[in-house]
Amino acid sequence: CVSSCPPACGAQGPCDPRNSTTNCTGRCEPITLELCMNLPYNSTSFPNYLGHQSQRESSVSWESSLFPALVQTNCYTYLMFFACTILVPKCDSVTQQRVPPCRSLCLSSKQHCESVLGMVGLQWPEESHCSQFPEEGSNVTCLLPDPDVHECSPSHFKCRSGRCVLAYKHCDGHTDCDDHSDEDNCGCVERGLWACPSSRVCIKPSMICDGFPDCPLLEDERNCSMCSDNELACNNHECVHRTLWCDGRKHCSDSSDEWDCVSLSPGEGSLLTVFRTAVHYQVCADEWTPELSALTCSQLGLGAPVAVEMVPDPPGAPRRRWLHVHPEWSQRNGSALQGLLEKRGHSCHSRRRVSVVCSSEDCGRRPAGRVYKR
Amino acid sequence: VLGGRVSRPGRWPWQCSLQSEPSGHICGCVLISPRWALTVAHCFEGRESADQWKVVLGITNLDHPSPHRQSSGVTRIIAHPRYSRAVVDYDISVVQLARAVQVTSYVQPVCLPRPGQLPIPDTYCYITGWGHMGNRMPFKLQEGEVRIISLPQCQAYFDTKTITSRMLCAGYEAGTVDSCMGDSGGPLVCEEPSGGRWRLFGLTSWGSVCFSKVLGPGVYSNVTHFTQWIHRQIYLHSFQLN
Repeated sequence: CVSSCPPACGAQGPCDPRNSTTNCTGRCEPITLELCMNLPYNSTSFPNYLGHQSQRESSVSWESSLFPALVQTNCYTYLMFFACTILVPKCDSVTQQRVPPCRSLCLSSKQHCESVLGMVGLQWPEESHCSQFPEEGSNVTCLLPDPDVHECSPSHFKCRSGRCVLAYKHCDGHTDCDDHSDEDNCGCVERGLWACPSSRVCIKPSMICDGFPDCPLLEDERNCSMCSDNELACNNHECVHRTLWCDGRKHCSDSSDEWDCVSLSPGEGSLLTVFRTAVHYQVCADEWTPELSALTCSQLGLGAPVAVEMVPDPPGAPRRRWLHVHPEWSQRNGSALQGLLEKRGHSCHSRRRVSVVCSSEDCGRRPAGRVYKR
Repeated sequence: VLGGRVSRPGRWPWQCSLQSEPSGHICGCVLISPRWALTVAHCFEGRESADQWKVVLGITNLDHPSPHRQSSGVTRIIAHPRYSRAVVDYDISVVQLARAVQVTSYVQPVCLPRPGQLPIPDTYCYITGWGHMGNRMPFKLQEGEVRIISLPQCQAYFDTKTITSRMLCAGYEAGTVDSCMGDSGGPLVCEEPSGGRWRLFGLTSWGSVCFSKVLGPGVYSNVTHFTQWIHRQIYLHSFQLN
């Protein structure tokens, strides 16, 4: 029993096979299955004629992949319409009952397309026996295609010849339509897209200056900010005053002013450096504590500290910019390290810099296999 | 996993099961630290609220009690802001666990790739999951060895535009070993040549209809592309920056 009963059956728990699909049909609901959004009707009722209990189940079914692929072979003009009548059956708004396709529509679809499936070793969906559908003209209402029926689903591009090809094959550089119409008028502009200057890549206009580079040379994220001299540009191109950069509080709406504020220099004895107010600072070892070493490693995602050293500045070293531990840092629980440091008027008394070596959190090791004696 | 085999208990200690009532297991996930896991964004379609999910670790058999089992609620689901439901691009989510799991020999995090580190085409890596086996859903965790397929080769299987740089392909032309429905969000891991450390390069995302005879490789979210984004999400949600 793979799913719970439809709500109309009044069941939330495991379903009873006796009432899951036969006596119990759901109420009308709007069609949400993208594949079938351009039908001449817009509400459906479940279970459908393939035994699916919901549109979600339909959307991940084998049939909802099979039919769009099969439509491309042009085996039958109304195949997609038939597919949708069994995937998302029409719901009669008066009776709240599903309306089946007519048997002749089913038979025509099967007659034209079953052999195509056979060529690639696939079978016509077992659940879609045409005998279950009423004859046209009988006293049961059934669906037949009319002039309003779209041959292609919304997931398809319709060639000038009338053939359907999958929408993503439109303008992909390969001819898919028999009349080549899927590759006509395929410039970026013609498709409502923006052309990256250095390449033939087209991107959506909404992707320009959105903080994510999409063009190969990142041109879509250039010249997006108009910041003044005392401001820096956030990743999403907002402007934030330099003095607010890396102060432990978010000022860019994407938080990018608080990214990459703390680092350990790889080639210089793992010295701690903090980028604050758009300038790199050394951290003065005065008042440094083991808790701050642990926070540094944790913030960098590197586990726990294994070695902490207060490195004396060599005589004649260049004048450094120092950050000092804030006197009330311990009351700022949960802050990032850069929020616990401050600039002071005086230099570092000890003239020692903080160096921290972190353990790198252990990961990616499987436990050793046990040895069983034979 | 199609064409795989039952895993030995504890062999993949980072594999987790993302569960929601009443269905139980919905997707796979991967532990990357005691408080954080990764999965794919499409697992949360229609069930976006964190409080209806739990993460289960340390198990092999989905419906058997295990002394190594640990579970946690979910505090936060961070889907990639550019996730596209239509083309399954940027299919990744970071999941914050309600409590830190205890690292044991059955529950351990996996390493993320280094910046720019991609798996080498034609090398062999492993996928794992409780997804469909082609004829039935398994109770025991399955593992399968898959070959990494280069981006151009994969684009030839599917379509140039369908396969983006946010995706990785792995498997076989004949589809003999492949991930399937229910494996989504689970790991594609490769062992480093020097010394037994495993890195997470992919998260099971999509592919052809795996239990038909439509062939081809599986498509995985390319974790390398997202490493910086993952680190930033963890950082931003671990410290009080507001």
